[in-house]
Amino acid sequence: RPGQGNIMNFFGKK
Amino acid sequence: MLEARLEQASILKKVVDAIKDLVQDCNFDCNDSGIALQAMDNSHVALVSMMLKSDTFSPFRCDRNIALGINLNSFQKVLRCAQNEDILTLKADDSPDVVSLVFESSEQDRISEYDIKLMDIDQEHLGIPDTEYAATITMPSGEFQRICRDLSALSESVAIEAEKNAVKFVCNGDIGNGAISLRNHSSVEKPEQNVNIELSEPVALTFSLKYLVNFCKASGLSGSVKLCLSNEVPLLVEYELASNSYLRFYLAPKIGD
Repeated sequence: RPGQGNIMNFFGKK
Repeated sequence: MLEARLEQASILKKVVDAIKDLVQDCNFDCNDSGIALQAMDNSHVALVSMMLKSDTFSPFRCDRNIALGINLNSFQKVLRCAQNEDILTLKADDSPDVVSLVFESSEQDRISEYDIKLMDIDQEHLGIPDTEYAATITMPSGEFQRICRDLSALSESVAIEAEKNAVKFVCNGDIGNGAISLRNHSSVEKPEQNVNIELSEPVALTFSLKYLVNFCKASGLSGSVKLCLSNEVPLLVEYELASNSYLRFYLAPKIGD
């Protein structure tokens, strides 16, 4: 998805 | 075992209605502090985080950690069998194959009992860092819903710009542009219309309206909604529920070229 951020880039896996 | 009694079935009905178009199968994680859920949408753009604290229920009993893997479509079908004012009780064994729901009418002597088959869901839990947001906006949930709906007719995305005492929702579309500005507003007579903007530094971020419109399905859960923003981090959209319970949505921002 160009232009759309991915939530996993902000919140790491536990 | 789990036994959790809700005075009004409507809370759970509304929660499931609000999230079921975003996430399909998810674990309801039960322990002595309450029932929690965390799930990402398929495209990993949004995250739902729900917490129903044990105080939301009366009584609440859960001796061990139990994960109830539920298909939300199935859950919604069963919850639709409950009247909004019914008393709802969730029950499950320690290693359950099913979750049981009992709906009791307070006015009639009717008791309805349903089971939902559980599924094994291998779900990743993300660590959500505690964030001091640069801007926190509290506004009527219906107002936010209307803004998102109106702007989604014009554009796929909205820029949310918070500055001192004002927040602006701006969109640029093929047919034209739109902008809605809200200022701090407080009224003793109509506190439900209050808008409060707390700001430590100006913020401007762009988000997909499709997701925001989806989050707004939770508007029936609370008269107000809280938007928390900081530059370059996901937006938090929070609906506060009674007893410190909440339904939160996180949305990754759009990234500029």
